[in-house]
Amino acid sequence: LNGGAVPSAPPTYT
Amino acid sequence: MAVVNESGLKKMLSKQYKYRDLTVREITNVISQYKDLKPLMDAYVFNDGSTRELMSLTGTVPVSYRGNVYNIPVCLWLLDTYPYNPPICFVKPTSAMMIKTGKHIDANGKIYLPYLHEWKHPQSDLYGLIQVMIVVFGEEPPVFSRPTTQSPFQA
Repeated sequence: LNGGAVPSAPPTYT
Repeated sequence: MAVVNESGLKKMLSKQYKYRDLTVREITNVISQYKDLKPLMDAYVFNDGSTRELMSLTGTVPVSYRGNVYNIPVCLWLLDTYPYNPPICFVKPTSAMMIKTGKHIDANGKIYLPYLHEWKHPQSDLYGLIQVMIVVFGEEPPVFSRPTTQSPFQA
């Protein structure tokens, strides 16, 4: 079973 | 979760896809390289409100930004005329993310790229598209994390 990578994003854009 | 192989994909695409074998070959190639993308059949809603069951590649692509790698969530919809029309591509922010609109991303998360605009089979394909996305998103990420200071857990 492969659920795939956990989505992630860069720290808050300012 | 079922193992997705070529014959399984062919069944999923049934007769609806006009160039099914080309499409299956591309999907098989891409998911062997980008293992966090999965082929899914789901209802796509067109601008006029009509819906159609279409194949998508849904999951994440690894994007390197300022020295860190992020798994950017995307969904690439394949029309039944694929590969003679480009995929319809979106970023799919989680609840912890927000879309950063810009030249390549609108407020709905739809992705605009010259590669899609100038799409021409067989020069253009899913593998090339994803490579372009990774480069473009590495310069200008389409999503950022939401600030956590207003978390309801702190209320």
